Amino acid sequence: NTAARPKKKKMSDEEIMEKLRIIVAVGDPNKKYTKMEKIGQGASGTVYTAIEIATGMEVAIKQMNLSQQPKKELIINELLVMRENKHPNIVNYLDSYLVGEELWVTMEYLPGGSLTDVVTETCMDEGQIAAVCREVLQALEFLHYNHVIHRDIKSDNILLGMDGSVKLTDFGFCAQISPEQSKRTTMVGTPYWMAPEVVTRKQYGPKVDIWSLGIMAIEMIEGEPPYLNENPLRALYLIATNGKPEIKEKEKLSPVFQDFLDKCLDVDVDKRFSACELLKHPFLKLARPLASLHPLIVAAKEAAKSH
Amino acid sequence: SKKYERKKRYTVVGNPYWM
Repeated sequence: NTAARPKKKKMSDEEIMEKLRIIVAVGDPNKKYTKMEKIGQGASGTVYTAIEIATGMEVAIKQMNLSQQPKKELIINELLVMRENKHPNIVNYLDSYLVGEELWVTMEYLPGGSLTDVVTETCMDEGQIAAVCREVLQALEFLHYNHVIHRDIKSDNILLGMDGSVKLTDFGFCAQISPEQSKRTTMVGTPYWMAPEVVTRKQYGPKVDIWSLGIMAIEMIEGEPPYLNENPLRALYLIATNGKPEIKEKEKLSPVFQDFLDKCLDVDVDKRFSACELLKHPFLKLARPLASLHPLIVAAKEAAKSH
Repeated sequence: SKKYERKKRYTVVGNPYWM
């Protein structure tokens, strides 16, 4: 029963290229950066490390082949959002370049790797989980205040510095909402982290990010999201029918942590806490210093190397 | 199967091919 809404006129490829040419920087990035090693591969592109020749600073470069992008307009969205929403818990966007058929986006590089390496290779305690949740919630409060929904919160999109700093990345699928259009319906995200209202194709808003944060908290407890052993379609079915997922050995968690999870993973969107409310939750008072993440990061990198 | 496992974590937009 989605309200009748005028369909957004789809931009043609030429219009998209025109817009990109306005946004991107002039010049050949090959002259400005020395590409080093490949560090990531995602649906939207490949990520490399690189050295900025002039300063010696290490950066990350995300390369996307425009002809392979099913939804090019999302790329423009990503560039604009990252450029206009600078925050200590958001990976800093530096510049972007058109290189033939490819778009290169240069960003701040965080050598600690992604949170996925840490959750799959090490064991986190509640103090460390609380610290990560607080940092991500700070980014979400900032984004939601600026009418941006990330829509793809998961450990893969959380990058870590060697000092334990925690930053959100990959705005390729975010949505900018407005008073006229404060809700969305398109199914966007990663199935296992999707909120029930997204899966059941209802109108959704910023609180989908809070649900995904709750699933990410389960990753930090169990090493992976619920239903990852199932295929994606079945996982969507289970999210739609089960609602709040079971947490193995939940009784081993502290009551305050259990309550924090309940506030993130409430199927009733109105009851589900916002980022602002969660930042006041007592669980975050258990947070240990970010430096306590350093041993986990080192251990995760060792384990990844040995694979 | 490692490739399949990695693809499970890919982001989807609209109706993915497997729906």
